[in-house]
Amino acid sequence: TLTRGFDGARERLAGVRALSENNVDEALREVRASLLEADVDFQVVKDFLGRVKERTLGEKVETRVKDAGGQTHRVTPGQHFVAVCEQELTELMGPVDPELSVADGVTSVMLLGLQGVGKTTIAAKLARHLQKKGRRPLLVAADIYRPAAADQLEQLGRSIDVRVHRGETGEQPPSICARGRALARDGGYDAIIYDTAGRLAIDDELMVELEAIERETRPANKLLVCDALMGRDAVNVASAFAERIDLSGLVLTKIDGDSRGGAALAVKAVTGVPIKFLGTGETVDRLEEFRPEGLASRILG
Amino acid sequence: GLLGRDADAALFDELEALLFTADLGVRTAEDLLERARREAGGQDGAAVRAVLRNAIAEKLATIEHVGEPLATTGQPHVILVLGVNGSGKTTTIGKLAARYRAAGKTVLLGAGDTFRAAAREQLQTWGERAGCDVIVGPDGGDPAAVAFDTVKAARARGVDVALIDTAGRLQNQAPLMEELSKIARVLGRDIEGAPHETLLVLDANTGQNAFSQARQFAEAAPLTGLVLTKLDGTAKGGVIVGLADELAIPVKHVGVGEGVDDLRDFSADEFVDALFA
Ligand SMILES: Nc1nc2c(ncn2[C@@H]2O[C@H](COP(=O)(O)OP(=O)(O)OP(=O)(O)O)[C@@H](O)[C@H]2O)c(=O)[nH]1
Ligand SMILES: Nc1nc2c(ncn2[C@@H]2O[C@H](COP(=O)(O)OP(=O)(O)OP(=O)(O)O)[C@@H](O)[C@H]2O)c(=O)[nH]1
Ligand SMILES: [Mg+2]
Ligand SMILES: [Mg+2]
Repeated sequence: TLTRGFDGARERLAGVRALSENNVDEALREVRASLLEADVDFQVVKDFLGRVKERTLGEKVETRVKDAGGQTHRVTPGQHFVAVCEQELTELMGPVDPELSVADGVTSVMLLGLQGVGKTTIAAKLARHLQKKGRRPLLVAADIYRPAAADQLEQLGRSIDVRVHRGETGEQPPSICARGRALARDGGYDAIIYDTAGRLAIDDELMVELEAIERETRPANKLLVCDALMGRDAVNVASAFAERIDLSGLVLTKIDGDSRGGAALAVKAVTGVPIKFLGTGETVDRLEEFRPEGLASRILG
Repeated sequence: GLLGRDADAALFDELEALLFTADLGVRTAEDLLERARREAGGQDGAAVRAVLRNAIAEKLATIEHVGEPLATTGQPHVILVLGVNGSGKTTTIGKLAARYRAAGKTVLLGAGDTFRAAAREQLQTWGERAGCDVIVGPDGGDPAAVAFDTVKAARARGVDVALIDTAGRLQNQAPLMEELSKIARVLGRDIEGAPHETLLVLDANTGQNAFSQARQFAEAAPLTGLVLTKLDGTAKGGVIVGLADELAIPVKHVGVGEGVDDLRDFSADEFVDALFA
């Protein structure tokens, strides 16, 4: 049933001689159902279908195209429709921008997001990623609430030979991060990753804490970590976080599951920042730089 | 109706958006709206809303847990807890342990997540908070062995309830799902009827993937209940409406926060109220 929508659209247009408002509307209905089932936000679906309709009916269809090998192929209206869908979706998901910003010679990253999305795991993955690029990273365990959170980051850090700075008993997260930053400066670390506690964007006290961490550390990169299993509320969550923190990018985790990850579309649309990385598994090597094409075809089904 | 066809269409568009944003899913939402149209189409907004609300409440009433939530059927009463990564299993076990302790029961926890960094330490902290011991195994060791050791110890010590934690896993990963089936089998081997409860912990933020989760976890180990966590957030957990139709697994508890007392029994009425809030 995951590929139903797109196959459905293809079926509707099989043998069609020319795209008309009628047959395009039918095909769009199939795509709509498929996208909604993939957790793509209602409004994003509406806008997307509107653009696809406009382009497929408005553009002159190239019925003969040359491929990369110089071979000429006949393109059916149905294939043209599918190609437009893919292009539009890829555009929605793009651009390709996995670069992390550097400030004062340091690649500083602050990770934030809801509970359980994969921040701590991403912190370790990013540390390893930067280490492989020749940087000397420091991990900062700024979650003082979750039982054994600092232990978790420490164990992950140990597995990749990356130092982890944790707070003293009773020390608050902004102070832990400020001292972590000082440690990085004095210790010659050229990358620092602040792992924060999972929080609800509607929890004002914790959002104030996040803003305090941001003020103390001025991270060059502020990444919202999102779970590919999330549904519609991802949009509300993302815009609530974006309201308080000036985000620089998104990380989408658990992409190794069978969720189609459509919520990512709306999150990208509402925050306007690029998806930088994908978490593709539980182990610390499972991090990929984001490529829009892969996710686009997965969401379309 | 009173306001004419345009108002009717606008009302149904608004209700459709409400249902979609609550994660009810296309098919469930369309069925419910179709029923609302049949029974109250042409009537005013309040009437349509009432029909919709009742239709949802009816579906959810079928998955409200029947009987005393803390009832035990075994000695020990064995509860296996499973679900995808980060859904709230370990935290939920901590909360359940505290509830059983408050009800005068003795509890033993099994640190069945032998894989993830500091999983054991996390559960041990909850054990301290709830006032119960935790049976552990070696790093990377066989989780079925820890499950077995836990129920064996529970029986030997005359403990009332054994809660078995498992590692998070994604349902499309066959070897991990087989590992889960093995844990469930091993439990049954040592204690007649174990696990007496098998709870799928589902994050209220989950979208349509919840259906795949419920189906595939149920295949690995027959589920007796769901725990819907993180309902203190903005997500409504509407996936359970469709799940009620498809799998009829009772929702036993809901998680409403990160503290030890943040667990409530599922109430269909409260859930529907929140949906329409
Ligand atoms: N399969 C899979 N699991 C992941 C991925 N990323 C993280 N996880 C798992 O998801 C669970 C939660 O990860 P954490 O890193 O603890 O999440 P967190 O956001 O730090 O959680 P809190 O600090 O409690 O908010 C763990 O079981 C991780 O192993 C991924 O890309 N794929
Ligand atoms: N707000 C809120 N957070 C919760 C709730 N239940 C659990 N959490 C948080 O969600 C995060 C993950 O919880 P865990 O108990 O580690 O989840 P898990 O399923 O055991 O995770 P893995 O073992 O890594 O698969 C933690 O930060 C918890 O505090 C809840 O009902 N509300
Ligand atoms: Mg964490
Ligand atoms: Mg756990």
